[in-house]
Amino acid sequence: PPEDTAKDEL
Amino acid sequence: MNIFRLGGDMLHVVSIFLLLLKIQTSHSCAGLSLKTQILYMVVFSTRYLDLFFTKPWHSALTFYNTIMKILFLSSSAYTIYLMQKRYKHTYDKVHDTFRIQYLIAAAAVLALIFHLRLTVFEILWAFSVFLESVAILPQLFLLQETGEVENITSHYIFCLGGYRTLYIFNWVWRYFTEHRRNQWLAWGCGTVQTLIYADFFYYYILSRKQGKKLRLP
Repeated sequence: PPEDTAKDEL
Repeated sequence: MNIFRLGGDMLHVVSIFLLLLKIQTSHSCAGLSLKTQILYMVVFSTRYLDLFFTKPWHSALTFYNTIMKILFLSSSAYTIYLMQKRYKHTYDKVHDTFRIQYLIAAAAVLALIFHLRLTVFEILWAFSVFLESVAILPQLFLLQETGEVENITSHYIFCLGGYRTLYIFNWVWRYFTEHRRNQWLAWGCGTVQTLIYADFFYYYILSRKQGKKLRLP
């Protein structure tokens, strides 16, 4: 599944 | 990483730097809400649990994120230490009365209802996102109570507001450049948070123009 974009943010 | 995200993060670092500079140079934490700082500490420590599971050297981005997460956690703890121990006598305890237990409870309930996957990690992550969106409220409440907006305190809030605004641009940018799952939870809460800052700036500028005390509705 595609990763969440917000998880690699702060 | 895009220019909006990087700019936003840098403004966040500047805001923390300004806060610590204010406390250290004036030897006082007057006008600052300890409750907001405690909320940020809770936000960071529930969101950055992945520090225990992620290899910092996995990629350039994880390395950058790891450094920033440690910086936010440690500066937040240091700010609380300064306010609660070293400059405790200057802390405006009488006016800093916002009931943060309600904010924490509301964020917890929302996180239990709205999360992406049913895991402890995901629920805590959602909790941190909900809580961050309202974490500045005790600080705004304190400013309203005292009516005084010191320049450096307002610069601190302006930087945080700028950081949130740049994050919205970052999300728009990522929406069009990346084909990944949309993060409705972070977007929604982030937008609410930015609107709170925008609302503050509006009344701040209004009160400056009229030369009156700050009045938030």
